[in-house]
Amino acid sequence: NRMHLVCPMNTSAHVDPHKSGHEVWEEFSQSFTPAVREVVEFAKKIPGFRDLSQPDQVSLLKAGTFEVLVVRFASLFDVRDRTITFLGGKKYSVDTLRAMGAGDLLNSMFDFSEKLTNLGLSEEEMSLFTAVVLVSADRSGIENVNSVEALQETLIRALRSLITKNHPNESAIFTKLLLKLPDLRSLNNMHSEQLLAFKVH
Amino acid sequence: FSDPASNLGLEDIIRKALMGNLEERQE
Repeated sequence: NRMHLVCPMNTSAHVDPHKSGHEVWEEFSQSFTPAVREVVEFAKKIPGFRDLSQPDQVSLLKAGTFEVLVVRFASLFDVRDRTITFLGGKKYSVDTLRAMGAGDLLNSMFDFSEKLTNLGLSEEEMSLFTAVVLVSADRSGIENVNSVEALQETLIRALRSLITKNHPNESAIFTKLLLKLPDLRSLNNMHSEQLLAFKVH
Repeated sequence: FSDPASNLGLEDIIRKALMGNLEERQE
């Protein structure tokens, strides 16, 4: 009945069997909290984000933090070696994680990371794309949809302009990036289902 | 389970970070 945590936001996939469920959860929480704070600090630097109402800032971050982390930590997924490096630095093969109970989400995240990495985006392009991921007017609980929509459109225009300037002969890159948004939604939904299973367990 | 962020304690972390309060999350 050994329990494993297959999320790379943990320091390790192995759980000390002597720890209580509460202790395991607290340890996990301490592991991902710094990353979440970094997402918030990133959001605060998006021009216009702080002008949104505070409830809408919270709603966007609540809904989008997982997707931002998927983009930011795509490099943890080594597609060539089929391994994942956890935040604590430990590396696991896909087969090992599968044996520990990882399901379809793992494969889907590998696919996503591979496609995103293959686009070869610069740090600036990746940052702007991440801002577009976060500022989505169709997240649940948004009060002032028009304001979020206006900021979203500004960010998308800036992303298109940057991609067009940097990749004049690769016009499909911008379209491919926008198509990553529904992929991220799908991963987010799968992740929420896994969290439910974890909490129930 | 319509609000996984709240279940994870994310909302608490997000609110504190947004308000510039980077103290450790209190139980």
